[in-house]
Amino acid sequence: CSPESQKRLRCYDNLSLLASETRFSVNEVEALYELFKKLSSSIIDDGLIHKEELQLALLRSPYGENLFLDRVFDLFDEKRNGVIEFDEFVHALSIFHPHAPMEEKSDFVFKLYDLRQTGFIEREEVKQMVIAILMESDMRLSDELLEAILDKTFADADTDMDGRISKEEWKVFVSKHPSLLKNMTLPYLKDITTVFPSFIFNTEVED
Amino acid sequence: ASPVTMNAFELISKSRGLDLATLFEK
Repeated sequence: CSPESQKRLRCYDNLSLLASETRFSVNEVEALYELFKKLSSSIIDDGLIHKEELQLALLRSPYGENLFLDRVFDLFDEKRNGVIEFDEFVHALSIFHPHAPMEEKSDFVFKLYDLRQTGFIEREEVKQMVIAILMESDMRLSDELLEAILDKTFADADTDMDGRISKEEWKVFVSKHPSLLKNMTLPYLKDITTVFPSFIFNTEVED
Repeated sequence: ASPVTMNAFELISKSRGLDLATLFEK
């Protein structure tokens, strides 16, 4: 571990620790570093992913507000210091791995939708998210239709009818609607060394 | 599917902010 490799998180100890904590091999962690480098240098080249950089990658523009992007960023940012570091990036992407258990994916989405972090997904939160997606996609819905969609959703998901969805109710709901977790699996992650083969020029180890 | 038959989470899951596959596009 030279000071330079420590700085760039490329030292073998760091890489193998990350591999042991996640579903990635050491070479796959190195390949993810290639993606991380690209994202973290797109606006400010400081080895950290800022919200604007994630926004630029996902929405093709660093400007404007997107509720869902904010939530994704906050969940990636484990240390809650306003930036995504490499270890946080690898930890979060591990949940998106095709081999990650559905329960982990379901928990991640639950946290994502639990906007106020109360341990429940409340009707008001769902309404806020539906309004946000309508604005994002330039769709218009009457208030009546919006309430009808919320009624239908809660009739299906909120089995104890207390006006909010608990984690247990959410698990049952996603098991009935597995397509809701579709975004949570990134097939690219199974072949990440093929997607970013340039890791080979910097590798510290042969898996 | 039309919004009437959709549940709210189906709509929400279509946000581009949630589509991390975009990160891997060259």
